[in-house]
Amino acid sequence: SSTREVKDEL
Amino acid sequence: MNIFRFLGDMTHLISILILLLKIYATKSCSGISLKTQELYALVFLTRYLDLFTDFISVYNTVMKLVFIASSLAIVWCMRNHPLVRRSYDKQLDTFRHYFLLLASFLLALLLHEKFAFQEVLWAFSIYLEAVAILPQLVLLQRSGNVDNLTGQYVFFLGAYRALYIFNWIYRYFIDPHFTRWIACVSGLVQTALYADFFYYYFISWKNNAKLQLPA
Repeated sequence: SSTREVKDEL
Repeated sequence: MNIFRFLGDMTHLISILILLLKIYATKSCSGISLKTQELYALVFLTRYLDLFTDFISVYNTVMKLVFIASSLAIVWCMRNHPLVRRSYDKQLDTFRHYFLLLASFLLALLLHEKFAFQEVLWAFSIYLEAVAILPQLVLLQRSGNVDNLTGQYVFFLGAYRALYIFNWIYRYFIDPHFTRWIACVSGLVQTALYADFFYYYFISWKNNAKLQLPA
């Protein structure tokens, strides 16, 4: 989403 | 996804499978800290709220669901399974884990990427994961003898953390936009907690002897 940075790590 | 990150995820998965195997095959959770397992369940539940808001990949979603389901299953077995719960070393599992919860929550309120519900809980989950192994390490230290599967479980959990550090070093050089200080610093602290355990693990491995921790 544009409002939060996507966290790709688990 | 680089090889260190992938191997890190796999060793994390293997550690959980070893724990499930131990509980299933021996119907015993002796040497396992229920407090650590409950903290991990909370870590996954608070961190993976983004399952509802962001889609990253099928791999990412499946792994998150596996981590949530397996951690809840382990906690359920240790609390409710008639045979497993009897083997729980309750009198040795006395670490004050509420302090870890409180400290992680306060730190998350102070240090986060953004003051928003999901971001604060994400930071909380990172801080809590860093220290969640402490009740487990204290329990092992107190019981002295560590059975084979429990030793492997903690070893693979530590390997997962170490591989994530290599993953961050790799990403730091490859991806100039990668700056995740909260996760990296917490990850360093978390891995450092395993140093003592690793030392005795390698000594026992070198001498081909049973893993024993000094009292």
